[in-house]
Formats: sequence, C-alpha cells, structure tokens
Amino acid sequence: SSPTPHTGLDLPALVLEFVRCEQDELLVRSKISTHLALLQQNQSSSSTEPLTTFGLMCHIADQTLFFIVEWARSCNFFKELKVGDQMKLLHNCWSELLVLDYISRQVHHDEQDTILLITGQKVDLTSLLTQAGVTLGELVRGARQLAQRLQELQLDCREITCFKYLILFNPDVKLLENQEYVENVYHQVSGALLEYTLCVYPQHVDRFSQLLLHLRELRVLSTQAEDYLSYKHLNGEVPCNKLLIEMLHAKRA
Amino acid sequence: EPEEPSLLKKLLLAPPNS
Repeated sequence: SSPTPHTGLDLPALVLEFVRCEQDELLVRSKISTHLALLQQNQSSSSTEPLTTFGLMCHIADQTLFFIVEWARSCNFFKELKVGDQMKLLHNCWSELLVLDYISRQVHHDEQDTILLITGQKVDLTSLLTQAGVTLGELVRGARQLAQRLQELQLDCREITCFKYLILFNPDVKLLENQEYVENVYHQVSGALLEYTLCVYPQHVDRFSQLLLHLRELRVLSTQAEDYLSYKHLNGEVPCNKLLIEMLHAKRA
Repeated sequence: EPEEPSLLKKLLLAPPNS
C-alpha cells in the first residue's frame, strides 16, 4: 500500500520475486488482532493479573515473530538451507526483522503524533513516552528518528522487502553449514537492490549506500531493543512468550 | 535436565501451511 514508483522500467526480476512472496498484511493484521482479543478475553475471565501495556507489546512482538518465521519459510532461498542453518540465521536477525517491521510501518504512517501497530491500532506517542521509562523512551525516539529519515528518503516497499533478505542472509553469521550459500544470496540481493535503486532513482546516485547506512542504524536499534527486553525479562516483566524468549536466549547465549 | 524442545525448530520442521 506504500507509495511505490509506478514505472515502465525493467526492474530486477529478483526484486519483483521478493515482492511477490510478501505476506498479505491485512491477513496478518486480522490473525494477530484475533489472537490478542482471545488473549484479553481469557485474561478477563481468569484471575490472572491483567496484561500491562508492555506485556501486550510483548504478545504483539511474539505473534509478529511467528509471522516472520512463516515468511522466512516461504522464501525460496531460505528453503534451500538445512534447519540448523535456518535456526542460526533467525536466531541472529529476529530483533532486526521485528524493528524493521515496526519502522517500515511508521515510514508509511502519515500521522506524526501516533504510532501504528501491526494490529492497525494507533498509540498516542505523547502518552506512550509519558508512560515509558528513560530507556524505552530513548528507543521509541530513536526508532522515530530513523523512520523520519527513511520517510525523507521516500523508502519504498520493494526496498523494504530487499532489506528483509539482507538482514536474514547475514554473511557475518558464523558456524553455518552452508556459509558460502548465505554469502552468495546476500551478494545477489545486494546487487539486485543496487540495480533497483539506479534504475528507479537514477537522480539519486548514492541512494544505495544511504540505504545500507540506515540498515546499520537499524541494527544498532535492534541491539538496544534486545538489551531492554533482556533487562525486562530478568525483572520478570516479560509474559511467557515462548518464541520471543527463545529467540532472546539464543541471541544472548 | 533435558533441554526444552526448540519452538523455532518445531515451526521450521512443521509441514508447509500448517
């Protein structure tokens, strides 16, 4: 739904293939919303503590992770890997894909004073920052600044999709059985994104290097988010979200 | 203590569209 340049240009086939494999955002939104509604229904009918805002955010992140895993499994490149390598790649990049999912939604969300959740709900930014502590406040502001820079760049949905593959097939992940294959996929995606930017934005010759710079900023943010989640988990404030906790442990191990 | 089975591994090994 994001503004994507309508072009008669000859776009890299790989980029078009990536976009074709994207999940239906509205389907994901309805499934996660249904899950949360059931969760809150169970909460209200049982004697357990009502979910805090942070607890709800953890459930949303946990559910989003399920869809991220489902997306990865649908990628042809990913299917070529054995499950051991698939796990290592996802253990490595889960927080970056979560942060990218959040930020890319803000890039195409036109209201400055709210943030848009994957469920379609909007959260008032001022009240969130008022409730948030120092660390979470810094995280939300950092994400917002990055989203604004990507908005100024007019990042489009095809570039976001390429980001996902560059994040998933990270050549820096060690101890892979098929290291060479992952490096090869990374370089193929990187080349396709470069070709795409030169083809669609010829007037912006350093667009590709700017995109890679923002990808590094996203990685820094995701590490900060992991640190925060670890801290909250140690305080016993993260509800029992199996997948989210497993990913956190695997990355921190 | 046997390690808890990985949920991620279960998801990755599940039949497609499960």
